[in-house]
Amino acid sequence: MNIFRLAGDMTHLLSILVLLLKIYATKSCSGVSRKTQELYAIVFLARYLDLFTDFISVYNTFMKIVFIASSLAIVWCIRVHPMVKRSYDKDLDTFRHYLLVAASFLLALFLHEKFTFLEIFWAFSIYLEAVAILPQLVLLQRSGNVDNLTGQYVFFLGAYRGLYILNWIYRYLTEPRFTRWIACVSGVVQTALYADFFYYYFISWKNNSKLKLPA
Amino acid sequence: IVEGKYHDEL
Repeated sequence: MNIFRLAGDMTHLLSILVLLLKIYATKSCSGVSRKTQELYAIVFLARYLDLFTDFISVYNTFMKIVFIASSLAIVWCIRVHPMVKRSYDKDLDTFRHYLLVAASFLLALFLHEKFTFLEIFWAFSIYLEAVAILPQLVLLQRSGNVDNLTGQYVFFLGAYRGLYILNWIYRYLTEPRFTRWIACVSGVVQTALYADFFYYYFISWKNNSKLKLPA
Repeated sequence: IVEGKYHDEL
């Protein structure tokens, strides 16, 4: 474990806590894409299939459970909780996210570490996570003004994988046989998708103005 | 942490 990966995991955890705070405090999910939340739930379920069979550390197991439980709880909130469900704007959240699931799974069938059930689902979860934010970014562009907590949620979610890239560079330089091409390339693509969001987020922070993504 | 296990990252 290195400082970049720990910072990345903590930033990821922070993004989830900010989203939970937003939903709990405002009893609303306005500006939040349910589809992105559903994709993330699939990402964690597909990636942590080895949760009970492969023990790495208490930290690793604990965080996997937190990520799975929180992503399912958020999807449950948006789908079932009467107050929150009412604020979900399905007319804005129209990204055809099942195409992202299909494309990622198809790619995982061709590009994986080993042709085994666990490795194909692991690669699938890596590819799916890279594009999971798309419905959310499209929703932000459509919904015009973005409330602070939602903006912070997306910012931390994008930053965590950026920190993981530093972690992969660090591990590549310090561990002899470290190669994680699938995770690295996918992580770079994932972080690049946030590029324009980061730009507008920085502008809004610098001008101390409301975050607004151009339509 | 058992480093080096294949998927030791989250």
